Amino acid sequence: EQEDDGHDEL
Amino acid sequence: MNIFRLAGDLTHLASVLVLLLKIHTIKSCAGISLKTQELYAIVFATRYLDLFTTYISLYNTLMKLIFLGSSFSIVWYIRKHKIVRRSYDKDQDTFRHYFIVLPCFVLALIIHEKFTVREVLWAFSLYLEAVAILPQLVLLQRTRNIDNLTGQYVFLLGAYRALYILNWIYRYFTEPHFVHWITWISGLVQTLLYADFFYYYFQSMKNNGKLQLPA
Repeated sequence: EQEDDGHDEL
Repeated sequence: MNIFRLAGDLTHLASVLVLLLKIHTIKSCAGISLKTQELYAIVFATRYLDLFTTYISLYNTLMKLIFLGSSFSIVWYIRKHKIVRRSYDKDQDTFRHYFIVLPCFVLALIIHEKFTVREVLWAFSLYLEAVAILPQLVLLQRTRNIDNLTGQYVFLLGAYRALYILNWIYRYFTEPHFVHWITWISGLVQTLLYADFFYYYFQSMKNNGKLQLPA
Protein backbone atom coordinates (compact mmCIF):
# COMPACT_ATOMS: atom_id res chain seq x y z
CA GLU A 1 0.00 0.00 0.00
CA GLN A 2 2.65 2.47 1.07
CA GLU A 3 4.71 1.84 -2.06
CA ASP A 4 2.03 2.82 -4.53
CA ASP A 5 0.13 5.55 -2.72
CA GLY A 6 2.58 7.99 -4.29
CA HIS A 7 3.68 9.40 -0.95
CA ASP A 8 7.04 7.72 -1.28
CA GLU A 9 7.91 10.42 -3.80
CA LEU A 10 9.49 13.71 -2.84
CA MET B 1 13.06 3.19 -6.86
CA ASN B 2 13.85 3.47 -10.54
CA ILE B 3 16.73 5.28 -12.26
CA PHE B 4 14.56 8.19 -13.44
CA ARG B 5 13.29 8.87 -9.97
CA LEU B 6 16.80 8.74 -8.49
CA ALA B 7 18.17 10.96 -11.27
CA GLY B 8 15.26 13.35 -10.70
CA ASP B 9 15.90 13.58 -6.97
CA LEU B 10 19.62 14.08 -7.49
CA THR B 11 18.98 16.81 -10.04
CA HIS B 12 16.65 18.48 -7.58
CA LEU B 13 19.32 18.21 -4.92
CA ALA B 14 21.91 19.65 -7.32
CA SER B 15 19.67 22.63 -8.11
CA VAL B 16 19.35 23.48 -4.44
CA LEU B 17 23.08 23.06 -3.88
CA VAL B 18 23.91 25.31 -6.86
CA LEU B 19 21.67 27.98 -5.42
CA LEU B 20 23.03 27.68 -1.89
CA LEU B 21 26.58 27.68 -3.26
CA LYS B 22 25.93 30.83 -5.23
CA ILE B 23 24.41 32.62 -2.27
CA HIS B 24 26.96 31.37 0.23
CA THR B 25 30.17 31.93 -1.74
CA ILE B 26 29.35 34.98 -3.86
CA LYS B 27 27.23 36.42 -1.04
CA SER B 28 24.73 37.49 -3.64
CA CYS B 29 21.18 36.54 -4.48
CA ALA B 30 20.95 38.74 -7.57
CA GLY B 31 18.49 37.31 -10.05
CA ILE B 32 16.91 35.00 -7.48
CA SER B 33 13.24 35.41 -6.66
CA LEU B 34 12.53 35.44 -2.93
CA LYS B 35 8.87 34.88 -3.78
CA THR B 36 9.64 31.58 -5.50
CA GLN B 37 11.87 30.51 -2.62
CA GLU B 38 9.18 31.30 -0.07
CA LEU B 39 6.63 29.37 -2.10
CA TYR B 40 8.98 26.37 -2.15
CA ALA B 41 9.39 26.62 1.62
CA ILE B 42 5.58 26.45 1.93
CA VAL B 43 5.47 23.55 -0.56
CA PHE B 44 7.95 21.48 1.43
CA ALA B 45 6.51 22.41 4.81
CA THR B 46 3.02 21.25 3.77
CA ARG B 47 4.08 18.17 1.80
CA TYR B 48 6.59 16.83 4.26
CA LEU B 49 4.38 17.10 7.32
CA ASP B 50 4.12 13.31 7.13
CA LEU B 51 7.75 13.22 8.21
CA PHE B 52 6.40 12.91 11.73
CA THR B 53 3.68 10.37 11.00
CA THR B 54 4.90 8.01 8.28
CA TYR B 55 8.29 6.44 7.88
CA ILE B 56 9.10 5.39 4.32
CA SER B 57 12.87 5.00 4.19
CA LEU B 58 16.03 6.60 5.49
CA TYR B 59 16.60 8.02 1.99
CA ASN B 60 13.14 9.56 1.98
CA THR B 61 13.52 11.08 5.44
CA LEU B 62 16.98 12.50 4.71
CA MET B 63 15.92 14.05 1.41
CA LYS B 64 12.87 15.62 3.02
CA LEU B 65 15.02 17.13 5.77
CA ILE B 66 17.49 18.46 3.20
CA PHE B 67 14.79 20.08 1.07
CA LEU B 68 13.09 21.58 4.11
CA GLY B 69 16.37 22.81 5.58
CA SER B 70 17.72 24.22 2.34
CA SER B 71 14.53 26.04 1.33
CA PHE B 72 14.19 27.72 4.70
CA SER B 73 17.88 28.63 4.84
CA ILE B 74 17.72 30.18 1.36
CA VAL B 75 14.77 32.31 2.49
CA TRP B 76 16.70 33.22 5.63
CA TYR B 77 19.76 34.24 3.59
CA ILE B 78 17.79 36.51 1.27
CA ARG B 79 15.74 38.10 4.05
CA LYS B 80 18.15 38.28 6.95
CA HIS B 81 21.78 37.86 5.94
CA LYS B 82 23.37 41.27 6.26
CA ILE B 83 25.34 41.12 3.00
CA VAL B 84 23.21 38.81 0.86
CA ARG B 85 19.99 40.72 1.44
CA ARG B 86 21.49 43.88 -0.10
CA SER B 87 21.73 42.15 -3.48
CA TYR B 88 18.06 41.22 -3.46
CA ASP B 89 16.21 43.17 -6.11
CA LYS B 90 12.93 43.79 -4.37
CA ASP B 91 11.51 46.13 -6.99
CA GLN B 92 11.77 43.55 -9.77
CA ASP B 93 10.43 40.65 -7.72
CA THR B 94 6.85 41.83 -7.48
CA PHE B 95 4.74 38.70 -7.77
CA ARG B 96 2.04 38.49 -5.08
CA HIS B 97 2.04 35.30 -3.03
CA TYR B 98 -1.66 35.17 -2.44
CA PHE B 99 -2.49 35.23 -6.13
CA ILE B 100 -0.82 31.84 -6.24
CA VAL B 101 -1.34 30.40 -2.76
CA LEU B 102 -5.08 31.05 -2.43
CA PRO B 103 -6.21 29.48 -5.73
CA CYS B 104 -4.00 26.46 -5.02
CA PHE B 105 -5.55 26.02 -1.60
CA VAL B 106 -9.09 26.32 -2.94
CA LEU B 107 -8.27 23.84 -5.71
CA ALA B 108 -6.86 21.41 -3.13
CA LEU B 109 -10.09 21.67 -1.12
CA ILE B 110 -12.05 20.74 -4.24
CA ILE B 111 -9.72 18.23 -5.92
CA HIS B 112 -7.84 15.73 -3.75
CA GLU B 113 -7.54 11.97 -3.43
CA LYS B 114 -9.14 11.83 0.00
CA PHE B 115 -10.68 14.50 2.19
CA THR B 116 -8.15 14.26 4.99
CA VAL B 117 -5.76 16.90 6.27
CA ARG B 118 -2.80 15.01 4.87
CA GLU B 119 -4.28 14.50 1.40
CA VAL B 120 -5.61 18.03 1.05
CA LEU B 121 -2.24 19.48 2.09
CA TRP B 122 -0.48 17.02 -0.22
CA ALA B 123 -2.64 18.16 -3.16
CA PHE B 124 -2.11 21.80 -2.17
CA SER B 125 1.66 21.31 -2.15
CA LEU B 126 1.55 19.73 -5.62
CA TYR B 127 -0.52 22.56 -7.08
CA LEU B 128 1.65 25.15 -5.41
CA GLU B 129 4.87 23.52 -6.56
CA ALA B 130 3.55 23.48 -10.13
CA VAL B 131 3.35 27.27 -10.22
CA ALA B 132 5.95 28.28 -7.63
CA ILE B 133 8.56 28.87 -10.35
CA LEU B 134 6.45 31.64 -11.95
CA PRO B 135 7.87 34.55 -9.91
CA GLN B 136 11.38 33.31 -10.78
CA LEU B 137 10.56 33.08 -14.49
CA VAL B 138 9.03 36.56 -14.44
CA LEU B 139 12.15 37.88 -12.72
CA LEU B 140 14.39 36.23 -15.33
CA GLN B 141 12.32 37.77 -18.06
CA ARG B 142 12.69 41.20 -16.47
CA THR B 143 16.40 41.09 -15.76
CA ARG B 144 17.14 39.33 -19.08
CA ASN B 145 20.86 39.02 -18.47
CA ILE B 146 21.08 35.88 -16.43
CA ASP B 147 24.24 34.81 -14.66
CA ASN B 148 25.38 31.21 -15.20
CA LEU B 149 24.52 29.92 -11.76
CA THR B 150 20.98 31.26 -11.87
CA GLY B 151 20.53 29.77 -15.35
CA GLN B 152 21.84 26.40 -14.14
CA TYR B 153 19.61 26.52 -11.08
CA VAL B 154 16.47 26.97 -13.19
CA PHE B 155 17.66 24.40 -15.73
CA LEU B 156 18.27 21.78 -13.03
CA LEU B 157 14.85 22.43 -11.52
CA GLY B 158 13.22 21.92 -14.92
CA ALA B 159 15.27 18.78 -15.58
CA TYR B 160 14.17 17.37 -12.22
CA ARG B 161 10.54 17.77 -13.24
CA ALA B 162 11.07 16.19 -16.65
CA LEU B 163 12.79 13.19 -15.02
CA TYR B 164 9.86 12.75 -12.65
CA ILE B 165 7.54 12.40 -15.65
CA LEU B 166 9.73 9.59 -17.00
CA ASN B 167 9.62 8.05 -13.52
CA TRP B 168 5.78 8.07 -13.55
CA ILE B 169 5.65 6.50 -16.99
CA TYR B 170 8.04 3.81 -15.78
CA ARG B 171 6.07 3.21 -12.59
CA TYR B 172 2.79 3.10 -14.46
CA PHE B 173 4.02 0.19 -16.55
CA THR B 174 5.90 -1.64 -13.81
CA GLU B 175 3.76 -1.20 -10.70
CA PRO B 176 0.16 -2.34 -10.45
CA HIS B 177 -2.39 0.34 -9.53
CA PHE B 178 0.04 3.20 -9.87
CA VAL B 179 -2.35 5.91 -11.03
CA HIS B 180 -2.07 9.41 -9.61
CA TRP B 181 -3.86 11.94 -11.79
CA ILE B 182 -3.36 14.88 -9.43
CA THR B 183 0.38 14.35 -9.21
CA TRP B 184 0.74 13.71 -12.93
CA ILE B 185 -1.28 16.64 -14.22
CA SER B 186 0.26 19.16 -11.85
CA GLY B 187 3.70 17.72 -12.64
CA LEU B 188 3.05 18.04 -16.34
CA VAL B 189 1.87 21.64 -15.99
CA GLN B 190 4.96 22.38 -13.92
CA THR B 191 7.27 20.92 -16.56
CA LEU B 192 5.54 22.76 -19.40
CA LEU B 193 6.22 26.07 -17.65
CA TYR B 194 9.91 25.44 -18.27
CA ALA B 195 9.49 24.79 -22.01
CA ASP B 196 10.21 28.34 -23.04
CA PHE B 197 13.19 28.61 -20.71
CA PHE B 198 14.61 25.29 -21.96
CA TYR B 199 14.39 26.52 -25.53
CA TYR B 200 16.54 29.58 -24.85
CA TYR B 201 18.85 27.67 -22.54
CA PHE B 202 19.74 25.15 -25.26
CA GLN B 203 20.00 27.91 -27.85
CA SER B 204 22.55 29.71 -25.70
CA MET B 205 24.52 26.48 -25.16
CA LYS B 206 24.57 25.86 -28.90
CA ASN B 207 25.86 29.35 -29.54
CA ASN B 208 28.23 29.12 -26.61
CA GLY B 209 26.85 32.41 -25.49
CA LYS B 210 25.27 33.96 -22.49
CA LEU B 211 21.72 33.03 -21.65
CA GLN B 212 19.44 35.86 -22.65
CA LEU B 213 15.69 35.81 -22.77
CA PRO B 214 13.86 37.83 -25.38
CA ALA B 215 12.05 40.95 -24.21
